[in-house]
Amino acid sequence: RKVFTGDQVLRIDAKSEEQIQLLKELENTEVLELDFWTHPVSSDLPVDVHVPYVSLNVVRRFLQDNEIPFQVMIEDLQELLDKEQEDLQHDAMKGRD
Amino acid sequence: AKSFDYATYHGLETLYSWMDSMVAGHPNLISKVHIGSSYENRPMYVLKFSTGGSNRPAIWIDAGIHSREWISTASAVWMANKLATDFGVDPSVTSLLGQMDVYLMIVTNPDGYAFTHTNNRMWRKTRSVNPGSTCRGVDPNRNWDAGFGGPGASKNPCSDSYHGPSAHSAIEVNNIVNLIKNHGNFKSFISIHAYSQLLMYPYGYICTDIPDQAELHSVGQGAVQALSSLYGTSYKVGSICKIIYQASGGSIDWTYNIGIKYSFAFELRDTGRYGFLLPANQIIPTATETWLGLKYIMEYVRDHPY
Repeated sequence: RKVFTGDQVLRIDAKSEEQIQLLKELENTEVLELDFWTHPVSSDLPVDVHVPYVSLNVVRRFLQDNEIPFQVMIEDLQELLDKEQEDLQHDAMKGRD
Repeated sequence: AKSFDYATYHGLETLYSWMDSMVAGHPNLISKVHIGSSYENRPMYVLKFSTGGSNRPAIWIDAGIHSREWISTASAVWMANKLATDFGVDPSVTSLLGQMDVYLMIVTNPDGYAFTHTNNRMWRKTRSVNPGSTCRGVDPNRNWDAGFGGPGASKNPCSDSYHGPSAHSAIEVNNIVNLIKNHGNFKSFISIHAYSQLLMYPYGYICTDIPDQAELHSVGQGAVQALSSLYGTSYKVGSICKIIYQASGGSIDWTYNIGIKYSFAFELRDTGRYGFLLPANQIIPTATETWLGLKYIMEYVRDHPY
């Protein structure tokens, strides 16, 4: 099972078409292995992106340098997935009982 | 089916045995149709709700085509049970199933769904091997013959929106295409995704309005009004291209183009807290509100034969 320890999901609120273009460039930067849950299309739609831990600093720096507002939607992706698995196991045991 | 826990996520085997219990529990209403196998040779099943007659006008509903969107599959499980238990109780549902068949596909991408439970919770595509690449999978909602290979899909096998080598090359897509074509009497095609709280209609591959845009927008607004009446969950209505982005090779564009007028796609909860990792305690509220929207559309299709 692949783990995502330290990975974060950022919600980015681009303020202009120029910032959307910058995010599209980011989306095409394969080496960062970003997983765009919603895509940069227009400044009235938020962009959610799963950022691997190793790429976090680069991406945060990129957004700050370009003054693109963002917030952390999921602080630690693996923690959320662990909680989901706990719930699954708990419910499965409950079901067996 | 009575002891089944609808308020949690389940693995593929559990869902497949649940389907058998639904058929056993409703022998005069539900049958399990084997429409083919997935790339890794898992069976693909559709639950057919029918009160008789042959080749009646039908409604198609699918969930889980993007495997990581577990809430869509979990909501479809709950709604299948709702449809079965409301039959003979709710006059509108009874009338619907007295005139039309409903085909409900709970797990439209079984290989991907199994993979999210065993290896990678973030997996979205199928699990097919791409010749010449180490990356696997095709995005099954970019592989339909509607603007195939156009904007909003990638030709890179490593991309999550890889459209595949050709239209309907993904066996999971081709199995559905064959069923829809052979049946020939589907009047509505509804695909359930997550997330963003949207109800969309064609087109995705071009931003041109469809001929039936006004009617479908009106039906969408009515459905969203019904959905929101329960918990106030706010949805937007519009064409895929205008409301989110240009995306080619999508299922509802293909179904609309072959004449299935009432083609819609739901993007379920949420709006930016969990994305598609919705906690299990939101399954039943999500399914319950979605049912109201889905029921509105099915009633409209029933009352507007064409």
